[in-house]
Amino acid sequence: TKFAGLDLQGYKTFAKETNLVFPAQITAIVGPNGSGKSNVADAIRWVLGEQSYSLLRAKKTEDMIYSGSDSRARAGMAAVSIKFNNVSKWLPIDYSEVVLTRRAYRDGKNEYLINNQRVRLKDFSELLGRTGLSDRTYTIIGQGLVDTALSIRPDERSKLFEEAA
Amino acid sequence: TKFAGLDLQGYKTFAKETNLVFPAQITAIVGPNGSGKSNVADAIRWVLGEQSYSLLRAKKTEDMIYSGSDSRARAGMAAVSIKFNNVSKWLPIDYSEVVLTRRAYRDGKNEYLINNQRVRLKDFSELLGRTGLSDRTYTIIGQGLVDTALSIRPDERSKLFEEAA
Amino acid sequence: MKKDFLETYKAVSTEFSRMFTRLFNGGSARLMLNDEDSPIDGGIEIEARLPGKREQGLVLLSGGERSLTAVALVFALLKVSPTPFCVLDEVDAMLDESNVGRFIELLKDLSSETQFVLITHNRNTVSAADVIYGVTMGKDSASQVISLRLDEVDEDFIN
Amino acid sequence: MKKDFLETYKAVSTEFSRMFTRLFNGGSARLMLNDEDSPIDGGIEIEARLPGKREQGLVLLSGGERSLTAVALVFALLKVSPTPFCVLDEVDAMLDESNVGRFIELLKDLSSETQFVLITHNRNTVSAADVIYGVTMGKDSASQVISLRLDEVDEDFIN
Ligand SMILES: Nc1ncnc2c1ncn2[C@@H]1O[C@H](COP(=O)(O)OP(=O)(O)OP(=O)(O)O)[C@@H](O)[C@H]1O
Ligand SMILES: Nc1ncnc2c1ncn2[C@@H]1O[C@H](COP(=O)(O)OP(=O)(O)OP(=O)(O)O)[C@@H](O)[C@H]1O
Ligand SMILES: [Mg+2]
Ligand SMILES: [Mg+2]
Repeated sequence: TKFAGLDLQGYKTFAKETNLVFPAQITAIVGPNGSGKSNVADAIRWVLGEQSYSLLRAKKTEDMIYSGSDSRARAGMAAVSIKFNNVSKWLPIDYSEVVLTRRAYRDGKNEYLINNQRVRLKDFSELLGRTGLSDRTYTIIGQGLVDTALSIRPDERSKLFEEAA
Repeated sequence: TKFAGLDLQGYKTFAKETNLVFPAQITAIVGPNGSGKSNVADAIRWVLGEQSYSLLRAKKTEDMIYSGSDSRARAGMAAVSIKFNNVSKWLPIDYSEVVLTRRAYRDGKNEYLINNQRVRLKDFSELLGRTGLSDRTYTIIGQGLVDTALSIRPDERSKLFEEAA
Repeated sequence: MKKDFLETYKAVSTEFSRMFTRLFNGGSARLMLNDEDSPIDGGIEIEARLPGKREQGLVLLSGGERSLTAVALVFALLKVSPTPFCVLDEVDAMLDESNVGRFIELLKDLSSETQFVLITHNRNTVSAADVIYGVTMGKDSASQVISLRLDEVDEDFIN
Repeated sequence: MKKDFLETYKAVSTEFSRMFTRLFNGGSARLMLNDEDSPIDGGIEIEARLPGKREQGLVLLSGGERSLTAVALVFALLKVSPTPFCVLDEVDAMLDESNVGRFIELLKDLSSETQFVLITHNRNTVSAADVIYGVTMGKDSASQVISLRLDEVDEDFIN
């Protein structure tokens, strides 16, 4: 399995550090309305470099950070790390595990890290491009958006195929 | 109960004459995908005078008429009748049961009937206006459209209130 | 005209807050006029605060939370200005079990004034109905309808 | 560029027809290029014929039929050009029991090349998973996650 794990801290409703592992081919996420399931999907989209806030059900950077509740203070930062198993070296980087991290702060600043080293967004995007996960619209099918492939214009549909090509 | 029944013939997937009665306050309609449940909702919308084909998941009059299958010929006409119990005379017409019928033919012609008498669309709409059912956006909440009230613009939302006023 | 609108608006606004808190078993929500002097053109805004959470934009709400908030508004309109009947086509599709329960409870209250037709794949919703119709596609590719009792509704008809 | 696109298009087109017929247990569907000489700008159209029915516009399809047709296209893209993983958030919300069954079967085939994360309220979908995470909102209004076995998934987590 290439996709090994996801760590969230301060991201949307994940105030506490949460570590999810993905050892299997099929993982299900279940739970009541508003519990945070789609927020996990947003976290994945966000750490993979999403810059469009509308696709993240948000308006600005601050919306990514846990905003607090009656019983818990808000967070100062959101951090999501996605872990890849790279034993087969499918990623052109000399580590057997590759961790991509994105952090955001309340002043709107974003930071990008590869295996805990700060890197420029340029290098982060470059490595992401090698995963085959960036700019693939069909990697994450959002809630309520399953029939997007049918409702988009024919020329927008061609874009999906360009991604696959 | 004011809403007494619905008769469909030749309407979308209702090739055969179908009579539904609504003696209760809460009626459920269940069944597999594509069986015709939303088509019943479309039939109600259509007989109540809907002129916008996009709200009927269609493009033209002909789409209202059963188009046939491998094992059944297409229909020449679609007819939907909605029956109201008028014993209390909530409708200003001297009948204890009021039946509004709409028919459509393949040449695009529509016919309107009140208690089986042909009437002008003007008179049909006029009586419909008295039912409190025409031009009420919230009478029929279509599939996939439950959160429309949230996604429309604030001034469009005012229209809902104008209808209720 | 504007006077009718404002009267209706106030009544629906009160009901909306009530319905929201009942459906979410807590929290609070309200409607607001963008322009009190030009209420119709100014438009109506919605603010919602879920139980235990801070007030946030509607855009952050989950799928089920959006459905339920919209239902609260529709129910408020029906309470203030009932229509003879109302058809709800799979409005419960994204609701979890406890939210469906509260939705059904509130619907039963409203059903004294308005007849409801509920198109659904949800077992709990069906159990709230007095009459159940099962629709299937026949071998001749035409719809056929049968009347069902609750104990006859099985996996062929419901999820 | 155009050559790659046409090759990919042909492969996805073949898979899409196959996936559609498997998901619908019959019927047929195909993709079409609006302009063979300018395939990218001309755009791609979808034609679908459901089992036993005549070919009709996509606009007439039911909610469940639309979901399943879109899934057939996504699965075709994944088959031709797999990504390391794919997240599907409640794509089964409108599917009836038999369609969920075929969706899951096809997903299992694809899962040999792609890891899937399925967010769902559906019992049948959950039973196809190897690993299940239950997410709940804690009393402190923060999400908490626990690992669940299939027999531990009850109405608190699923419909
Ligand atoms: N920055 C934030 N801080 C705190 N809470 C947030 C933040 N962003 C979003 N939320 C909350 O997250 C909740 C939505 O979570 P999510 O969409 O993951 O739910 P879900 O489990 O997918 O539910 P459903 O089954 O209804 O789709 C909303 O109640 C929203 O208030
Ligand atoms: N004029 C017509 N003639 C024949 N079939 C039609 C016509 N119009 C629509 N249909 C068929 O009706 C079907 C859709 O029915 P409907 O939307 O009522 O399904 P549904 O029971 O609501 O399903 P779901 O549970 O997926 O929402 C489509 O398969 C479409 O081909
Ligand atoms: Mg969700
Ligand atoms: Mg439907």
